[in-house]
Amino acid sequence: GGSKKCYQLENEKLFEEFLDLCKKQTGEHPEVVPFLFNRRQRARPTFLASAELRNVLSRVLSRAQTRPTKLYVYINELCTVLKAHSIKRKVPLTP
Amino acid sequence: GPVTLDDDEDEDDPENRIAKKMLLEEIQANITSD
Repeated sequence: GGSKKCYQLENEKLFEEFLDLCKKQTGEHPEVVPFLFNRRQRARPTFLASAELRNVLSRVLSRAQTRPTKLYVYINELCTVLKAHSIKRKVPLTP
Repeated sequence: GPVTLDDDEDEDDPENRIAKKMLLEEIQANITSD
Protein backbone atom coordinates (compact mmCIF):
# COMPACT_ATOMS: atom_id res chain seq x y z
CA GLY A 1 0.00 0.00 0.00
CA GLY A 2 0.87 3.64 -0.18
CA SER A 3 2.60 5.54 2.56
CA LYS A 4 -0.48 7.62 3.27
CA LYS A 5 -3.91 6.16 2.84
CA CYS A 6 -6.63 8.40 1.63
CA TYR A 7 -9.85 7.85 3.50
CA GLN A 8 -11.90 10.25 1.45
CA LEU A 9 -14.08 7.68 -0.30
CA GLU A 10 -14.53 5.62 2.81
CA ASN A 11 -15.46 8.71 4.79
CA GLU A 12 -17.97 9.76 2.15
CA LYS A 13 -19.57 6.35 2.34
CA LEU A 14 -19.73 6.39 6.14
CA PHE A 15 -21.09 9.91 6.13
CA GLU A 16 -23.81 8.99 3.65
CA GLU A 17 -24.72 6.04 5.82
CA PHE A 18 -24.96 8.26 8.88
CA LEU A 19 -27.01 10.85 6.99
CA ASP A 20 -29.33 8.10 5.83
CA LEU A 21 -29.85 7.00 9.40
CA CYS A 22 -30.52 10.58 10.44
CA LYS A 23 -33.02 11.08 7.64
CA LYS A 24 -35.04 8.19 8.99
CA GLN A 25 -34.93 9.36 12.58
CA THR A 26 -34.99 13.14 12.50
CA GLY A 27 -38.17 13.43 10.47
CA GLU A 28 -39.66 15.87 12.98
CA HIS A 29 -36.70 18.19 12.34
CA PRO A 30 -35.94 18.15 8.61
CA GLU A 31 -33.36 20.91 9.04
CA VAL A 32 -30.93 18.56 10.80
CA VAL A 33 -29.76 16.61 7.73
CA PRO A 34 -29.05 19.69 5.55
CA PHE A 35 -27.20 21.21 8.50
CA LEU A 36 -24.97 18.15 8.81
CA PHE A 37 -24.41 18.18 5.07
CA ASN A 38 -23.47 21.84 5.22
CA ARG A 39 -21.05 21.17 8.04
CA ARG A 40 -19.28 18.61 5.92
CA GLN A 41 -19.12 20.97 2.94
CA ARG A 42 -17.34 23.50 5.10
CA ALA A 43 -14.78 21.09 6.51
CA ARG A 44 -11.18 21.09 5.31
CA PRO A 45 -10.55 18.62 2.46
CA THR A 46 -7.56 17.23 4.33
CA PHE A 47 -9.77 16.49 7.30
CA LEU A 48 -12.43 14.90 5.08
CA ALA A 49 -9.78 12.44 3.91
CA SER A 50 -8.32 11.80 7.35
CA ALA A 51 -8.23 8.71 9.52
CA GLU A 52 -9.44 10.86 12.37
CA LEU A 53 -12.75 11.56 10.67
CA ARG A 54 -13.05 7.92 9.70
CA ASN A 55 -12.72 6.97 13.36
CA VAL A 56 -15.34 9.50 14.43
CA LEU A 57 -17.74 8.46 11.68
CA SER A 58 -17.49 4.75 12.34
CA ARG A 59 -17.94 5.38 16.06
CA VAL A 60 -21.02 7.58 15.78
CA LEU A 61 -22.50 5.32 13.15
CA SER A 62 -22.20 2.13 15.16
CA ARG A 63 -23.39 3.85 18.33
CA ALA A 64 -26.36 5.40 16.56
CA GLN A 65 -27.30 1.96 15.31
CA THR A 66 -27.14 0.33 18.73
CA ARG A 67 -28.52 3.30 20.69
CA PRO A 68 -30.92 5.20 18.45
CA THR A 69 -32.38 6.98 21.48
CA LYS A 70 -29.12 8.91 21.74
CA LEU A 71 -28.94 9.85 18.07
CA TYR A 72 -28.78 13.59 18.72
CA VAL A 73 -25.83 13.09 21.04
CA TYR A 74 -23.90 11.52 18.17
CA ILE A 75 -25.07 14.11 15.64
CA ASN A 76 -23.83 16.79 18.01
CA GLU A 77 -20.53 15.01 18.40
CA LEU A 78 -20.00 14.83 14.66
CA CYS A 79 -21.03 18.46 14.19
CA THR A 80 -18.58 19.60 16.84
CA VAL A 81 -15.74 17.72 15.16
CA LEU A 82 -16.61 19.04 11.71
CA LYS A 83 -16.92 22.55 13.06
CA ALA A 84 -13.49 22.33 14.67
CA HIS A 85 -12.05 21.47 11.25
CA SER A 86 -14.03 23.90 9.16
CA ILE A 87 -12.41 26.23 6.64
CA LYS A 88 -14.16 29.30 7.88
CA ARG A 89 -13.89 29.57 11.61
CA LYS A 90 -15.64 32.30 13.43
CA VAL A 91 -13.37 34.25 15.70
CA PRO A 92 -15.36 34.92 18.86
CA LEU A 93 -13.69 38.14 19.94
CA THR A 94 -11.00 40.39 18.55
CA PRO A 95 -9.25 42.76 20.90
CA GLY B 1 -35.47 -12.15 42.21
CA PRO B 2 -35.18 -10.79 38.70
CA VAL B 3 -32.60 -8.10 38.18
CA THR B 4 -33.96 -4.85 36.86
CA LEU B 5 -31.98 -3.93 33.79
CA ASP B 6 -30.91 -0.40 33.23
CA ASP B 7 -32.92 -0.41 30.10
CA ASP B 8 -33.66 3.23 29.50
CA GLU B 9 -34.64 2.84 25.89
CA ASP B 10 -37.00 5.75 26.06
CA GLU B 11 -37.47 8.53 23.56
CA ASP B 12 -36.90 10.77 26.52
CA ASP B 13 -33.23 10.13 27.11
CA PRO B 14 -32.11 13.22 29.06
CA GLU B 15 -28.70 13.36 27.38
CA ASN B 16 -30.36 13.10 24.01
CA ARG B 17 -32.82 15.84 24.86
CA ILE B 18 -30.04 18.22 25.81
CA ALA B 19 -28.07 17.37 22.68
CA LYS B 20 -31.15 17.86 20.55
CA LYS B 21 -31.87 21.23 22.12
CA MET B 22 -28.28 22.38 21.61
CA LEU B 23 -28.22 21.22 18.02
CA LEU B 24 -31.52 22.83 17.09
CA GLU B 25 -30.43 26.08 18.72
CA GLU B 26 -27.22 26.04 16.75
CA ILE B 27 -29.10 25.38 13.53
CA GLN B 28 -31.39 28.30 14.29
CA ALA B 29 -28.42 30.55 15.02
CA ASN B 30 -26.83 29.56 11.73
CA ILE B 31 -29.99 30.20 9.76
CA THR B 32 -30.35 33.68 11.21
CA SER B 33 -26.66 34.58 10.81
CA ASP B 34 -26.40 33.43 7.18
